[in-house]
Amino acid sequence: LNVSPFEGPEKLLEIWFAESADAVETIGTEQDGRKGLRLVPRQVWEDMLDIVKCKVLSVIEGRETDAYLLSE
Amino acid sequence: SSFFVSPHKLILKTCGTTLNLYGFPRILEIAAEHCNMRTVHRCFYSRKSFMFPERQLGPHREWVTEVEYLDKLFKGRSDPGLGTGAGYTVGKVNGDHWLLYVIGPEDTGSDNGSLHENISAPATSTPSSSPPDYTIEILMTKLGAPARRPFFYSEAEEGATRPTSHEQGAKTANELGIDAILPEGSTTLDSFAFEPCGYSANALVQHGAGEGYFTIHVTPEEGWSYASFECNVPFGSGLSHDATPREDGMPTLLELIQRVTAIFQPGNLSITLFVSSEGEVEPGGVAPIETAQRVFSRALGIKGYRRTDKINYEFGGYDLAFASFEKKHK
Repeated sequence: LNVSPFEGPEKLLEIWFAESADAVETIGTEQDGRKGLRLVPRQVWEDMLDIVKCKVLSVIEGRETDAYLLSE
Repeated sequence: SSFFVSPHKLILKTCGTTLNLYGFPRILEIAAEHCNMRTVHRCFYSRKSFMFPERQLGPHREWVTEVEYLDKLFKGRSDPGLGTGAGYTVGKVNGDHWLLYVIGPEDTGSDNGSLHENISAPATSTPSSSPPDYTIEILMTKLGAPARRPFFYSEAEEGATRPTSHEQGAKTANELGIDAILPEGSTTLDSFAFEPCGYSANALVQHGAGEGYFTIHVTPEEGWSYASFECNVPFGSGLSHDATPREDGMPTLLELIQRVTAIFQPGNLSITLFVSSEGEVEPGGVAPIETAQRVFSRALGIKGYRRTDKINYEFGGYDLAFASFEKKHK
C-alpha cells in the first residue's frame, strides 16, 4: 500500500487585535459574556476556513475562548 | 488543525497542505465587518521546517515567500502604532529549524519591535502590569514505536458498535494520560481520532488566573511521525526549576515537559517558550527565559536527552527561549 507522506508540522498564525480581552470595546449586546471576535457567527468562520482548506469537526466553548477542532 | 477564538485574538494552527496564510485577508475583513476591529495590534506566524516542502501550496512552499506574503499584506494596510514585520530562522538551516515572523507595537521601548539574539537576557526589574503571558510549544519528531502504536485504530470487531471519532479520541486520551497532563477537573478536552490513524485535541483549561488552552496534534506514521503540544497556561511560580508543587495544582514547567515527552517518546524535539517581558525579575535575578532554559535542560537531561541548540531572543513585549534536544543513543 503506497501511502503518501503527511506533513504534521503546523503553520501557526496568531493575530491580536488588542492587548487583552479587557481592551475590547463591547459592541452591541454582550451575549452571555461573549464579545469582540466571539460574536462572529460560526458560519462566517467556516467560510474563511474553506479558503484555508479546513473543515470544522467540533467546537468547545469556554468562558473566554471558543476552541474549534479542524480537519485538513 | 485548530482554531481558537478569543474576544481580542485568533489562533489558526493548520497542518498538511492547508493554505493558512490565505485565510488572513478574510480574517481581517471579518474582524472589521463584524467587530469593528480595524487595527492589528500584534501578529506571530511560525512553523517548524517542513519535512516535505515540495508538497506545499501557495506561499507555503518556501519561507521567503511566506515572509514576502506577510510583508506585502501589512505594507498594504495602515495599522496605527504597528511596527514593521521581521522574519527569522531559528536553529540550524542545514537541519531541523524553526521559523518565526513577528510584528508588534512599535513603541515598546526596545528595538522597535525587532527581534535580536541575546544569549543571556539582562536582568531587569520591570513592574508587572498584568500577569505575564506564556506560550509553550513542544514539537516532537521520530516518535518511539510504543508511543505511535495507540494512534492506529483497527476496524471494529464484526458486529461491535463502532465508537465515534470523538469517543475513540477520548478513549485514547484516557489510556495515554493526555487527559491527566493537567489536573483533573480543570480541563474540558475535545479529542478526535482520525481513520486509519492520527489524533487531534483541543482543551480549555481553568486555572488560577483565568482560562487557557492546550492543543495536541499527532501524525503517527513511521518515517514522518510528529506530535505537537502547545499551551498558554501561565507558569508563574511554576517556571522555577525547583519541584515545589504549585498552589493551583498546575504542573511546573519541568513536570509539564516531562509528562508530554513521556507520552510521545520523541527522538528529536524543540521547545519554544514565549514569555511576555512584563514578567517580574528581581534585580540581579535571572530573566524568566534563562530560568526556562535551565528547566528545559533539567527536565530532559535526566530523561536521556542531549541539548543541540539553545537560543534566547528578546523583542518588543516578548522574550523567547528556544532549545532543541535529541535522545542520546544507548
